[in-house]
Amino acid sequence: NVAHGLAWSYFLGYLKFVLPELEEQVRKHYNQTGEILHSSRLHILLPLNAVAPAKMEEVDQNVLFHQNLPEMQLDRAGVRKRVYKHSIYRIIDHEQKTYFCVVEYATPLLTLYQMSQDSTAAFSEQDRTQQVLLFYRTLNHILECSLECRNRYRLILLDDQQADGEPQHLSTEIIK
Amino acid sequence: NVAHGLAWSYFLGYLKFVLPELEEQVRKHYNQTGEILHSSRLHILLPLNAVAPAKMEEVDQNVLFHQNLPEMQLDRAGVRKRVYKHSIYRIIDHEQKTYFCVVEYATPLLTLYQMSQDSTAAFSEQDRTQQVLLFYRTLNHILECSLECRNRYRLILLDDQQADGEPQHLSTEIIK
Ligand SMILES: Nc1nc(=O)c2ncn([C@@H]3O[C@@H]4COP(=O)(O)O[C@H]5[C@@H](O)[C@H](n6cnc7c(N)ncnc76)O[C@@H]5COP(=O)(O)O[C@@H]3[C@@H]4O)c2[nH]1
Repeated sequence: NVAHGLAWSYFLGYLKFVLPELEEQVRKHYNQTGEILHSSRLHILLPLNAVAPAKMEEVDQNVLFHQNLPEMQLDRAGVRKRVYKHSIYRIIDHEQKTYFCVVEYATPLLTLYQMSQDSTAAFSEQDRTQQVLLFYRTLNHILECSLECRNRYRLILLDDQQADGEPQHLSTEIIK
Repeated sequence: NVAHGLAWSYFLGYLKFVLPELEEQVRKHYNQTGEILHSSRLHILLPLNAVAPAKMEEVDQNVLFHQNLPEMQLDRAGVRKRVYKHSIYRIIDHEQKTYFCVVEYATPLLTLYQMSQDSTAAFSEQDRTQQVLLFYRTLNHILECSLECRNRYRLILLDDQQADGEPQHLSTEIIK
């Protein structure tokens, strides 16, 4: 059950310490730029087909990279000053209003996608969809039990079949 | 089988693209500093007890942080210019000779360690040792089959029971 371990790794190796710092970085960003974010939660995208492109603009032109938040540096497992940062995106709705949000795909989905492409992994596309759902449910459960992370995130499950008919599916889902 | 997924994640989400770049970064480092490294391989530490401290100096005073290699930036899963970097350590042997090596602990071991501490994870210390071994064997197999990564790494399994009697166990193992 690959997804179970990936959800724990994503929480323990990332969300557990970046989520509590997010509010402070959003405040610093406001002090530096005067920009107010639509939400200081980390919006975490979970596409069911595990397709997580590097640039969201390729998926929906109403989601544009704006700027990175101030970075965080930590000594971890022998790597000194390892860098952690998030990207702010500018999202335009159907009325041309602008929203600034901190958004990113759940990176472990890249692992699930690539495993389904690597013949050594013996991992099919059906396994993959099942594992994305297991990742989502496990992560959701872990985060709900975590006092440090409560209310600091939003998990957004994206159905690619629904998205096929709607080019603005991503922007609509983020600002809901 | 948590370790199986963590090994794939560590390869697909990290080693597969950092290992091929290592030689180039070691060359850049030589151009900037004139320092020659004992090896341009990434030395990956795998302690059987999954204890991976932030600073190696705490484990063995003959392993001292020297400097970071030049960093690499990639757009990944919506995070723009995510930073990847490695640390160079200065290792002193029993004859006071100095070696420069690129070393770090295998980060997923932190996940295994913390899972065994988190009551929500239902993961015992026995599970943990078994999973570290499974991680090592899976990773070893994946890396041996990978043309891009061949000869660019060294996996170093560390037995904490052996280390207990020898304060210089870590430095000795790295420069073997
Ligand atoms: N030593 C080291 N230096 C790195 O820069 C690095 N980046 C990743 N990894 C390890 O490779 C594997 C794959 O990474 P992935 O990004 O898919 O998952 C990552 C990713 O989803 C998230 N995460 C960690 N660091 C960041 C980050 N800087 N930005 C965004 N997400 C991050 O949390 C997961 C677990 O991270 P780690 O537990 O640190 O170990 C990872 C993992 O075992 C690294 N290991």
